[in-house]
Amino acid sequence: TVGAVALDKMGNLAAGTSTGGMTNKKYGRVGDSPIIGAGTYANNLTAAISCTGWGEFYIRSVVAHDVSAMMEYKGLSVAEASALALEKVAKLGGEGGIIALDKNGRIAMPFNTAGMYRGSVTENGKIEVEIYK
Amino acid sequence: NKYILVIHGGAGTILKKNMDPAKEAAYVTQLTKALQKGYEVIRGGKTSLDAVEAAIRVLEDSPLFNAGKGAVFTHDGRNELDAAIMDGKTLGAGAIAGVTTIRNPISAARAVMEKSSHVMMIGLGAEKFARQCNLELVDPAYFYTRERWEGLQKALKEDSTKAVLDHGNKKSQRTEVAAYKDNKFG
Repeated sequence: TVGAVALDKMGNLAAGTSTGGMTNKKYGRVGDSPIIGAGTYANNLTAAISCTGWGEFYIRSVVAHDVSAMMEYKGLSVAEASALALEKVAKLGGEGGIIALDKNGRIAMPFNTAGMYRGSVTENGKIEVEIYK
Repeated sequence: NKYILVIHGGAGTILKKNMDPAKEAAYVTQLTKALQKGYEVIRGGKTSLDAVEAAIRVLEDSPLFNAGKGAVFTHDGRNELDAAIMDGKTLGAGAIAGVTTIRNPISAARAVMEKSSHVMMIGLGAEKFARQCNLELVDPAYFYTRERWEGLQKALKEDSTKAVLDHGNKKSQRTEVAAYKDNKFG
């Protein structure tokens, strides 16, 4: 699974996710990536979010929208909301990661696995790429 | 205004001890390329949607990631692809699922959002719509990579009833999914 979240010069947020799913999956199983609100969500009022991991748990926890909702209704920061949403996934037994970017350009990239391929670039062109915990 | 792009290429059992330097460098190169591509787009005054699509297309075209080329294989030996995109300004959204011939699924998701009144399309219908939108369609064999094919053979050999996360970790290997007795293992 791959994903991106972006904030443009007009102050607008967007999110996208694309995936090949799970090896050996059957029965037309679909994970969270194409489910709006589960693996992908964006709202200028809160954040843009893209998820990766065990799709069934992200769908059941409606993770991407949950991050946005906690920011909107509880006033949490993008970092607090993302961490909390991932905790709910872990409580159900799931694993994976989230990337999130809020309307002020704050970034959150929590994950509860050994690693996550991830990176960011800011307006001055500074690129950071990480793989491991 | 600030403009920023953040990407991911999947999470899971990604450990330095399991990664050879050449492979690590290849991942860093592709992630950097995706960031540069998206950055050029937003620095040039285009939209965050354009940047998201541009960055994800780079990762879909790279065989290193489980999306587009390099996708994992289903039990039936197919690459079934899914994608979604959402616009924070309008709350517009587009998604496709279970397609096997669309080269860049993220672009098809965006076409659903911008050129239809729907949010989600699946399977053959989504592919027919993509063709009508003049998106690039490829033979399913385009998505094949030896590494992912071998990953399927390994999963089938170990237990053909188990689906496998593309980077599942030790914990997930033992986790029982009670409903279908379908373990997950990396």
